[in-house]
Amino acid sequence: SLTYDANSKLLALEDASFDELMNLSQINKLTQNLVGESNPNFTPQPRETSTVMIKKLFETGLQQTKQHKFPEALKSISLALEMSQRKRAPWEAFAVQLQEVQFMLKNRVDLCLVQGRFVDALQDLEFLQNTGLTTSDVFIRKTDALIKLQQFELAKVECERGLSLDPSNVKLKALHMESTRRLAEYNG
Amino acid sequence: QSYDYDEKAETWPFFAMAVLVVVLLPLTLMQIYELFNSQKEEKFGEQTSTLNELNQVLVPQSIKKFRAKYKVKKSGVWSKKTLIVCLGWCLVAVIWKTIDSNEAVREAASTIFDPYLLLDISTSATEKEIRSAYRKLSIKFHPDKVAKNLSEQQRAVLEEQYVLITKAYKALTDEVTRENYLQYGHPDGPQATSHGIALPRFLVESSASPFVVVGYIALLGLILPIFVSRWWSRTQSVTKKGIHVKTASYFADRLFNFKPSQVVTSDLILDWLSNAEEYKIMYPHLGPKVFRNLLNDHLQRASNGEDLNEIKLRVVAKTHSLLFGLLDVSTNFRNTEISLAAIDTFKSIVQATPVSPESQIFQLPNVDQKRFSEGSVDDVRTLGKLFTYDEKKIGQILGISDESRLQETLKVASFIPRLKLLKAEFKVPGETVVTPESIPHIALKVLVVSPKHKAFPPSKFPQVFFEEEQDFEAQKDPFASALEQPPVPQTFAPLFPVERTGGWCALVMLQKDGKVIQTPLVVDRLSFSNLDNDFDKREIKDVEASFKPENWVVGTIKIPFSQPAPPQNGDYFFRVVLKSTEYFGSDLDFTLPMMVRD
Amino acid sequence: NQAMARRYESILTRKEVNINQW
Repeated sequence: SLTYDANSKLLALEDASFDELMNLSQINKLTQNLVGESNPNFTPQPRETSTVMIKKLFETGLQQTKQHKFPEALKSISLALEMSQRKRAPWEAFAVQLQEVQFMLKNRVDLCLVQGRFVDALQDLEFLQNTGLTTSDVFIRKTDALIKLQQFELAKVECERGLSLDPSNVKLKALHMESTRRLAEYNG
Repeated sequence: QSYDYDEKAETWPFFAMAVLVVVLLPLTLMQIYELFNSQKEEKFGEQTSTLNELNQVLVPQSIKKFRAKYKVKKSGVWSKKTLIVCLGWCLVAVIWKTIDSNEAVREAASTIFDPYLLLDISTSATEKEIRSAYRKLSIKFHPDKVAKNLSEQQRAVLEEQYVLITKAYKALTDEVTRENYLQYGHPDGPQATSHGIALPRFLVESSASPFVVVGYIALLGLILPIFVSRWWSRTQSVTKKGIHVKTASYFADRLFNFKPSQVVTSDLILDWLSNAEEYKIMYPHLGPKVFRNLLNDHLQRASNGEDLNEIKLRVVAKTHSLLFGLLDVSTNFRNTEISLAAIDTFKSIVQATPVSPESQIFQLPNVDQKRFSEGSVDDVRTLGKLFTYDEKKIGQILGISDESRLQETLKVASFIPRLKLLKAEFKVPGETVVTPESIPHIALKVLVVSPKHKAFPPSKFPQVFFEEEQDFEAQKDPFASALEQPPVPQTFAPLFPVERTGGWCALVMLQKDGKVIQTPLVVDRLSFSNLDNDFDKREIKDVEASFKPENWVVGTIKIPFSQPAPPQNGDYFFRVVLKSTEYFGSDLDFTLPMMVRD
Repeated sequence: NQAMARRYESILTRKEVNINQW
């Protein structure tokens, strides 16, 4: 039987099947976000207050980058990203949210690469690829990160895919030669 | 109301013999065929006989016991089936004798009208022969021409004979009579026919009849449905790829609900395998966690107690079909990550080595993993890199101090095949380019080399080595040339429960979206003879001088392409992956453009 | 929206897996 807890505002179901549980968790998540919504006339438009906060943090990050304060810049931008994940309601326009995240991630990737944090950069680059950003600069950076991580087979696979989408890219061609050479060395 | 019964055993023996022969003839033919075929069976190539030896020597006792226990007994000449077939034919002979010695049957046969017999001619006699035979006999048997001093009886017999001869002649020549003969078997038209039950009376009407009824009920109501339902459920419960339908639907469910946020590792694949229906059927009292742990134990080469060991080995042996089943499902869902991970998991199970950067080294026998991890001045992770050092140094790196064991390891390492790509293209049979909407296939020229061989550029091979027959036969079936190669030798896998052979799985992905576009092709025909070549990278100083292309056998791999070429001209990029199901370090991964031109 | 959130959340897990793998 379905029960409703008036305090937490959550629904629960005894002996729920897998599909029912999924449904319930979706409803509960929306409910929790609704409860936290202060504006009674909310719309899918991204909340202005959140946007301002995120933008401010991001701009701080950019400033610090200009000043070559890379670790601090990384922190600021990461915080901005965290905000964009936490402070946005599930019903806010996804397209806007995604663009926001992707834009910030691109900056974070470069900051990570500059500081030699290759595994972190790789994660962000994979996120960008998974969410539809398949431009050459993503492949260039990912190949570079993989080479630095000594994953030469994976690097070769990446730059070959990059070249398939942009066959005349000079940088990718150079990276392909490098990853092939390093792979041959790796194999004695 | 009243039936004629087969009291004189005229009919039922024929029926019984017919049934027996219908069953025995195909069975006998099958047995003879199997007998001859088993002697011609293609043996594992003698190419790596040294490795076969080691394959036997290095098998641990527990696995030897397991293999002996589950060995498929090759049925030789004297098997149960042969015995049944022989008995069957004996029975046929007995029935034949019964029919032969049966007076009633002979009598019935004698009333059969046979014009050829009456006229004393062969069945293939011409009209002329028939006429001349008739003339001769009619003169002999004509009532007027017959001898005068015969009794009434004798005369009557001769007259009857004369009538029959005339009828025989008419049956073969006269239209109406011939019609009658052909239709009813007698020139006078339909004869008296009797209907009855082809069983002796005692079975039907007297005390034995209830048994007959019960027999029929048992046959039709019990035995037949049991056999049919068993066969039906067995067919229904297994998919085309040989896995249980429940397992297949479990895999399909996992893939359908696959989220990109899920990380794909060998562990995930093993988790999925542990939930296979086959395991539940084999060991209903054990759960997926147990199977998962057993698979883990196998990868860690941990030994369990005797009972658990047998369960573990059976579980491991089953992974072969399960993984191929999973691969089939994942390629149908176009999931690249899962497909590649499944094949890597396959390798790790065959070699009893977890997937790690050092897998190529740890798959070798006698390696001291601790000493390897602690030592290693240079980063040695691949077999190719290992062979850049001299034997003594390799022994130090691998932590093997015993000379004979080191030699064993080196033998195995040098026979692990590497694929070297010489040429790759999309080919349309009979055309020089790939035209829009044509049906291309992927034609590869590869070289199977040893990790200790020195590398040389593919350009060292003159073009003529890559050329193939372009005759009509080749165009009709472009894949025939690949199938003429010898089957791959037995895999070196002393820790796998069953002796096995295996090659590579060819996967094709579309570079645009990175997804698999067709089900995998199993490549299990390639010549491994190059592995014996003496071309050690530590000894060859001048590749130009030392390399002789005629010493090397070029392998062919043809991968069918599941879709026609795109309708527009342009360059389309595909990623071809040849992943070995047996060894680490044997894979090939490259991009192949399809250039569609008019 | 939730799919993206899940994917973002998985970044740390993936990082760990990669470090273990390599």
